[in-house]
Amino acid sequence: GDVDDAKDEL
Amino acid sequence: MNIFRLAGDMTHLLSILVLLLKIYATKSCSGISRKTQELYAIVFVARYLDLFTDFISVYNTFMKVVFIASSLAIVWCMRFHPMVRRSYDRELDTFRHYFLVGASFALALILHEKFTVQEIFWAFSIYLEAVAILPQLVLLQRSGNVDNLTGQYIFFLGAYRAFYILNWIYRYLTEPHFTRWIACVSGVVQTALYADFFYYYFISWKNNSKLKLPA
Repeated sequence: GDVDDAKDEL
Repeated sequence: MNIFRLAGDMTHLLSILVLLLKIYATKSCSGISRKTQELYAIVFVARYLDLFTDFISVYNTFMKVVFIASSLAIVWCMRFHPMVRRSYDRELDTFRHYFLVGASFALALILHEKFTVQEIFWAFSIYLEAVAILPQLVLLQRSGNVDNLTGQYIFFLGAYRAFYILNWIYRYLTEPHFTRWIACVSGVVQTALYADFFYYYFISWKNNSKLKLPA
């Protein structure tokens, strides 16, 4: 899993 | 952005507007837990520390600012507005919410994606949001009667959570590496807390009667 993705959810 | 995520954000926004409308139109916050509102203010401030470090979109930034500002405004009204504060159900709102803050922070120190200040506060905000509705549900249970706007506020808040779960299912099926265990597991716990409320909400809606929770 990639945990580096930006936190795009609110 | 998919349709479920957008529906989730819009019902979240709607829930806040309904609450602001109730407070503004009736100059009353009866039936509203100040402790839950304070927890939400902490949740948004802790989660959106990235407001100054990561830019995602205008939409994202705008919504973050709206959530922080509205939650602080609601807490301010309940504490300091001369008329609104008088209607606060202080004796019913006795949930020990500081335990929730402490437990959520302890969990965030153990379970997080990375050991950085921002990531720990992010995980903390996710755990705290999952349980932040508890003082509100306890207050409703104690008062028994739920006025229309308060009922709708909690209904939209629950709908927001349900849409986020659909959003995660959609993303899991359409994005190759969508794994967000902390957010998803906490989100399912959070939504489950509304199950009881939804049950009585639908019964009152079906019978076209006033929403009442059993003692």
